[in-house]
Amino acid sequence: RERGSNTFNYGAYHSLAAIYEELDNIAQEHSSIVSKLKIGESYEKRPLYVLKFSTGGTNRPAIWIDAGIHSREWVTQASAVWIANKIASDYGSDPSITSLLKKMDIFLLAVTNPDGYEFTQTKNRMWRKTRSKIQGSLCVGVDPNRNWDAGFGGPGASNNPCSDSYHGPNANSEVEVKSIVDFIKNHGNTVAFLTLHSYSQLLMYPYGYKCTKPADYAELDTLGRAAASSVRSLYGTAYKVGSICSTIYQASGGSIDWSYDYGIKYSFAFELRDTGSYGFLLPASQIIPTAEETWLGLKTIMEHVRDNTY
Amino acid sequence: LETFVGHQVLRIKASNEEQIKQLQLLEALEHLQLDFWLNPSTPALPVDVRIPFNSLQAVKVFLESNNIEYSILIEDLQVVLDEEKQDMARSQQ
Repeated sequence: RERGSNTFNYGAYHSLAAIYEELDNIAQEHSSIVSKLKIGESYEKRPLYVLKFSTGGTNRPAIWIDAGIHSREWVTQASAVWIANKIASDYGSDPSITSLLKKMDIFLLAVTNPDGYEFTQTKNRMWRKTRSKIQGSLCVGVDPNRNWDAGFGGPGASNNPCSDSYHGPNANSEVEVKSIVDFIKNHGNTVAFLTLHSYSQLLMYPYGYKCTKPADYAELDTLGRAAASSVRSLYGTAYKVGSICSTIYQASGGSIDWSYDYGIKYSFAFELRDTGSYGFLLPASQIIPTAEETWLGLKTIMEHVRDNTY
Repeated sequence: LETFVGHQVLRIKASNEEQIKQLQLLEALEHLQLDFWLNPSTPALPVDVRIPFNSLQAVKVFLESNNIEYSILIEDLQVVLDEEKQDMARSQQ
């Protein structure tokens, strides 16, 4: 059993149990600002743990960050654990994070799809979807990033349950998705929604389910480019910036389209780096560099959010 | 446990929209059991696809006969997964 954050190896991939244990360690070692919430359970009844970073106040504006919605993209969950420790340990010493947490809260869901993650660790490393079993369906699982109530069932998602981009029987059919939607609706004051995927070095903003520009296009594009240059400043990782539709393709039912239409202006999806030869099977030696550069991009966005509350 | 011995991951470079369309056709052929890691979208972005061993020949013939450029991103997927597992075991120690 791995004990204490100072012994946890952030530069390695870990089992779900080890990740959950490290989230506990971070919460215990920084209990003045970090608490662990359970926002729901997955289809197979695994807890969905969110770390809340807060210095008090009531119902402060909040930033939402999630990782691992596509379970096989291990570098995103690993980066999220590193980022959790970074926020907790930098508070009080990093003026930017310290001033941010004086005004706002951060919620971080490191493993958005625990059933899928466990399955990649034990049965099929290539698994990407949830593990829900749909009545009468031949195949298992729904693509949780096609299941949000945003252009649901439209182009760029499949209605074939055996497809890796199957959108599911209806929006929010996946309890992992519904738990986040309910949490954000109950919270009522989320002002940024940031989600980590991998790979192909893209920083995207809405929309994916349609190819029209969002109302805040100019601000999101400028902010996205600033964040991408912060990412690039560390190791030269070059990101492309743009809307989902113009950058890759039309994809309906995606999380940041839902969050943006729900009124969360600062909605971005990161597609983290690939070394150019492993796709999402990024070697563990790349975890920390990836997390460090991603953190700079996230920070750029979060500082803008802090200084431009709406 | 699902294993991937002999599976290859190809990085395909479409040179125009026509070739993107051909790759999207390929995506629809379910019997090939292709797993697109990066779906065909624009010629500016590569297309990465995991191909099971018994579909490899057919797909490579298709790409070559349509002059669609590709390179091998991962020669044998199971080798990479085994290294990853050893890596995890080492770090746990």
